[in-house]
Amino acid sequence: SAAVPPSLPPYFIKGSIIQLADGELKRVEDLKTEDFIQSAEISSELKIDSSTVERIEGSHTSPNVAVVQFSVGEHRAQVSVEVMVEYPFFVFGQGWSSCCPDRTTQLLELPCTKLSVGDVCISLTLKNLR
Amino acid sequence: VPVFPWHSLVPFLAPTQSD
Repeated sequence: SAAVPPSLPPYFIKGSIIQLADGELKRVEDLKTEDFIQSAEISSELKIDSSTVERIEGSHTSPNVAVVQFSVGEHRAQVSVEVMVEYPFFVFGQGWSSCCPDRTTQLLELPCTKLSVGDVCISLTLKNLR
Repeated sequence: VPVFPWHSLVPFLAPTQSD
């Protein structure tokens, strides 16, 4: 199989074993929106935020890098992240999506759809600790 | 076989809170 670039974390490779907050083990390609939501509900520190894709641009530094701008949470804070084009995000109700799904499937064998403006991704923030 | 925690798969996007 193809070598995974060092910049891509190993847990996105198809077949990787993921432990949910309740201890259940699932393969990365089998994860559902509910798995993330329920895990965050159990977590004492993390909460799920909705992050809407507002813009996707190429990077000046590398053709394999994209800059994705999100609008995060109810305050619609603007956050930009620079990622490899094959880096997968989890879209609510849809599953893994990336800027270049063909590359994601090729490199990670992870089934993936095209990340588009307007998609709502799962992201994490800290719960308010009192 | 390595086991990864669920939260490592999710980007941590922390907006600056003004309140």
